[in-house]
Amino acid sequence: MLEAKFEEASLFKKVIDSFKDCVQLVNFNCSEHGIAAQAVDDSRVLLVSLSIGTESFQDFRCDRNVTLGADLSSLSKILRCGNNNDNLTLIADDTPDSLLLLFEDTKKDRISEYSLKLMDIDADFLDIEGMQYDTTITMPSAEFAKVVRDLNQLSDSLNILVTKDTVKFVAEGDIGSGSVIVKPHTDMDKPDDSVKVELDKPVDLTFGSKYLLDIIKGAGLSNQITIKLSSETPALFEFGLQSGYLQFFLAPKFNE
Amino acid sequence: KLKQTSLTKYFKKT
Repeated sequence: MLEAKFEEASLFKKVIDSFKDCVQLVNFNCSEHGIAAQAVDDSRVLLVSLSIGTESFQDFRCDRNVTLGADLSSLSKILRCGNNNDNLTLIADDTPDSLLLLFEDTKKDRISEYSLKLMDIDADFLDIEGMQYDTTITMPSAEFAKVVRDLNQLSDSLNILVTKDTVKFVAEGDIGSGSVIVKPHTDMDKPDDSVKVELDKPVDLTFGSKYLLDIIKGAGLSNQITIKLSSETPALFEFGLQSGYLQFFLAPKFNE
Repeated sequence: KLKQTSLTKYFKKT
């Protein structure tokens, strides 16, 4: 039996909204540790890895591991029926055909109940653990989102160059070129506005802008984004949750 | 010309 109660439905809505446009069918694996999911987009370029720890829930109970195979567009339709401030409880039995979503507005004594049909989803699970990265950048997620949106107008590729003192984003396209340089700094008053760069090796990598546009949809989850880059492995873009994370792994582009 | 790589080049199936 799974019974997972979010104090506010908005958290789960935001999480699902952050990746429903890049993957459609997702297995949610529920265990005593919380709810986790991994899914790869159709082009096999972008991987989403979600972990919602038990601390993110008001109440969490999962007696036995259970997998919930869901179509995110359907789940998202149901999530839109609840208000952001409602309590949201996800309920499923040990071998579920459907997931029950219970929205409760405790002030108005209103309870809405929806049932989502589940599916058997046959998906590969990729081993994403233990990757080594050459650099780790932490910066405001809104600032990263703006850089991606701005430079996307110029090119379908975004080049990221990292040295000890700077992170440089470059786009070169038919209409012209653009670059944004971000330098590490610490903001004592607003720590979330700080930019931090840890560097083992300088990095020069290029990514598809359309995938980055998908990734920045997670910017509403967290004020900061952590970006880990290496020439050997796909980049990791991570938004932290109060307990858990939403990670995107993106395969780079290379010269033929 | 830049070529998009695939995740399966880097990550093994489990």
